[in-house]
Amino acid sequence: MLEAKFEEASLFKRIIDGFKDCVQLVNFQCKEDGIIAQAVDDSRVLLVSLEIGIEAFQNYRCDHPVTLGIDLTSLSKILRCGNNSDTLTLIADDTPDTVLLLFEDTKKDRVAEYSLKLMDIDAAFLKIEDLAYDCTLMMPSSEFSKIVRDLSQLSDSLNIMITKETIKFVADGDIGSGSVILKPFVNMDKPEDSIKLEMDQPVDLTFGSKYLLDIVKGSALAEKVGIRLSSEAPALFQFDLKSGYLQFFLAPKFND
Amino acid sequence: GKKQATLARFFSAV
Repeated sequence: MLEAKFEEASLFKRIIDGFKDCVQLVNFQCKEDGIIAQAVDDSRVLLVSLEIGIEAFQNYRCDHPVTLGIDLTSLSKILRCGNNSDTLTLIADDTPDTVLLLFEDTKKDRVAEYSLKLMDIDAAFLKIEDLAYDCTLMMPSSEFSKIVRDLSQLSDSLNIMITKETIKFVADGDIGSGSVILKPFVNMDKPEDSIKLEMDQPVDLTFGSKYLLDIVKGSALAEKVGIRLSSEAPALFQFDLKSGYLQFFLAPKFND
Repeated sequence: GKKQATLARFFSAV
């Protein structure tokens, strides 16, 4: 039996909105210690990895591991039916055909109940080892989101270059070019505005703008985004939850 | 120009 209660439905909505536009069919693996999910986009370029730890829930109980195969388009339709401030409980039995979504507005004694049919999704789960990265960058997710949205208007590729003291984003396209240069700094009054950089080796990497536009949809989940880059591994973009995270692994573009 | 790599270049199971 699975009973996973979010204090606010808006959290689960933001999690799903964070990756529903790049993958459609996702297995949610529910275990004693929380829920994990993984999916690769159709072009096999972007991998999404989600972990929702127990602490992210108001109540969590899962006696028996259960996999919920969910079509995110269908799930989103149901999530739109609940109010953001409602509590949301996901309920499933040990061999479920459906998952129940229970929205409760405790102030009004209003209860709404939806059942979503589950799917049998054939997808391998990848064990991602700790990869070695050349640069680790932590910056406000809103700022990263703006840079990606601005520069992707100019080109279908976005270049990220990091040297010891400088982070440079560049787009060079048919209508013109643009660049944004940032320096690491610490904001004592608003630590969440700080930009932190750890660099072992400089990087110069190019990514598809359309994938970055998908990734920045995770920005609603966290004030900060962690970006880890390497010339030998897919880039990792991470949005932390109170307990758990939403990660995107993105393969770069290479010189042919 | 540059060519988009897939994850298979890095993760064998993808």
